[in-house]
Amino acid sequence: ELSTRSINFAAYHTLDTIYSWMDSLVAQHPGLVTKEEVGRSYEGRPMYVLKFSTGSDRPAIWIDTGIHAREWVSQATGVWTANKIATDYGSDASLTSLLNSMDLYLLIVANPDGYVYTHTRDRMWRKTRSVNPGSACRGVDPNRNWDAGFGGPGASTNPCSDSYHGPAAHSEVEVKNVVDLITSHGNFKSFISVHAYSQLLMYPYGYSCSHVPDQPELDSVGRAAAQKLASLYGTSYRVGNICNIIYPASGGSIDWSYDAGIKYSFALELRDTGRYGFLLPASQIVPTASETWLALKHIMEHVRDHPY
Amino acid sequence: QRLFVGDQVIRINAESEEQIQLLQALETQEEWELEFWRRPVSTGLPVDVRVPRGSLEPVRSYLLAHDLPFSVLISNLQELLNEEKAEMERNQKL
Repeated sequence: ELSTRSINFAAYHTLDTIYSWMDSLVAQHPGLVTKEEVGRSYEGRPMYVLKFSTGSDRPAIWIDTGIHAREWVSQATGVWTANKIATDYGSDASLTSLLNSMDLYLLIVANPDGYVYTHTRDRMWRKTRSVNPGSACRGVDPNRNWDAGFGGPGASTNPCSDSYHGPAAHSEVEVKNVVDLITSHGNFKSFISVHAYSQLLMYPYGYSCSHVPDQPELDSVGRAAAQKLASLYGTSYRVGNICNIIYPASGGSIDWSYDAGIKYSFALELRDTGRYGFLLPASQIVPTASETWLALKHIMEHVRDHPY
Repeated sequence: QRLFVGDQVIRINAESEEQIQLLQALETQEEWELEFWRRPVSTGLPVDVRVPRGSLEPVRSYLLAHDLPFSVLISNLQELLNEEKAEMERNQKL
């Protein structure tokens, strides 16, 4: 029932279904895909990353989807993308060469507690589900919790706010798990976080409006990726650094990864039809994922072709 | 389960820096319990706000009073949530 052949990619799924489906993907592509537990969430749920690898000791690319729980098209895009990578390996020459030289890590549900909460209690939940001592409000914005200008502009000190940064950098175990994996691995060359909705392709910084040293290259890569994305359905993205094209936002994941030495750090905000906000109809998952794939692939190819 | 019956999501297209500031003032207005899905930043980006049913009238009055152009993105959030839930249930059965 849950084989990769029968899962409906044009549907939203629960955490359990996604996790079970991961097992079937691994079973069907044993020489390519493994499912690794990165750690546990605040409420004790496992956090699984899919690792696509054809060798050992390789540089790697990181992609996470759905750090904000309610942005469901992100997690759904992650599922579709994982399947795309597994099925295209061996037939798509460019992807094959990429995976023959680099590993790819895909964290489909970066905030499992929040995701389950959106399915069971509050569809509009964004944050983690950790208890904030002294407050009736729960949760921290996991994209304000990274050690990158932590506690600076664009993050709230109020535990009831949707952009609450938390008591300390990496206080959220969901963030800490990723930080520990990236740090201990030590050879990630790209870090991509996928959000929804706003149609943006961004690079660091969010905690500062000053340009990063690699701004010209990141901007050029981002613009080319956005062009590729638009080539499928004409979906138009704005490209730039977080601070200038949205607003100052401290404690973000890609600011941390860039400052940790991962040059090719990007964040995407997926499709917005202007009618549904976070409730993009499931019929649009596959078109969204398909166009996003073109941008992701362009970035990954650039990373492969520009070792540093 | 939290319900959003009658809540609307309104899209506001600010046309000047002054209008952005008026919207930013709304962000600090706690009484209306607004939830900004997209915050007021610049005139180039639309602002999306979820407005609870009970706050619809004062918010509309505020927008009209300040000539802030807006449209209704989602007229009843709960209806959309119900449709999504029904679709998921159908899909699970399949």
